[in-house]
Amino acid sequence: MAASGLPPLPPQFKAVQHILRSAQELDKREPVVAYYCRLYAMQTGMKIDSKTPECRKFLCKLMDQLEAMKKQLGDNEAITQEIVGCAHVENYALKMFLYADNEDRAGRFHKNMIKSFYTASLLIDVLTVFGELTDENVQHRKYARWKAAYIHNCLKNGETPQ
Amino acid sequence: TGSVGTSVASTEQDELSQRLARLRDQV
Repeated sequence: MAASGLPPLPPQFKAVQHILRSAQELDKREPVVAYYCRLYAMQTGMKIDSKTPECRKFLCKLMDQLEAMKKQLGDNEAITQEIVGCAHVENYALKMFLYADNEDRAGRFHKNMIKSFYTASLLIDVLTVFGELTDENVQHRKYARWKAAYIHNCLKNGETPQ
Repeated sequence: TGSVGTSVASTEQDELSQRLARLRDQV
């Protein structure tokens, strides 16, 4: 985690480890999505533990990053208006989901499509910063997470996914 | 010292909450 400019991730924040890694990966090509991934990690982290010194230190640094990103992306409507931001993150999550789903239906099973299913499920988690998820989003998240785990296990065991 | 520690933690927690609210234009 040091490469991201953040202190080492406290064990209490293991639940946001993957979303912070996705944020780093998306920084260049999808900075708006990366911003909301960090916002989700921030909110989740604050709910988990904002009292112990190592967690406070981590959250303060994460907040510094968020404030710097907001300043940098300040003229982007997807940052200044959360309703636009919500649509942007939702569209990107759907794009990830559809890519993986198309590969799945075409019988092309590979690491990239597993990652896309998993990232889509993480980005649907991120949508909770804007409010309650729609039933459709809940279903997509469940399906994407299950597919990612199922195909991963099949490939690991040398089996062909059905 | 326990209550002082708790009070400091609570102040810093409030500061984080305030920064988060400002970030999201909720103030």
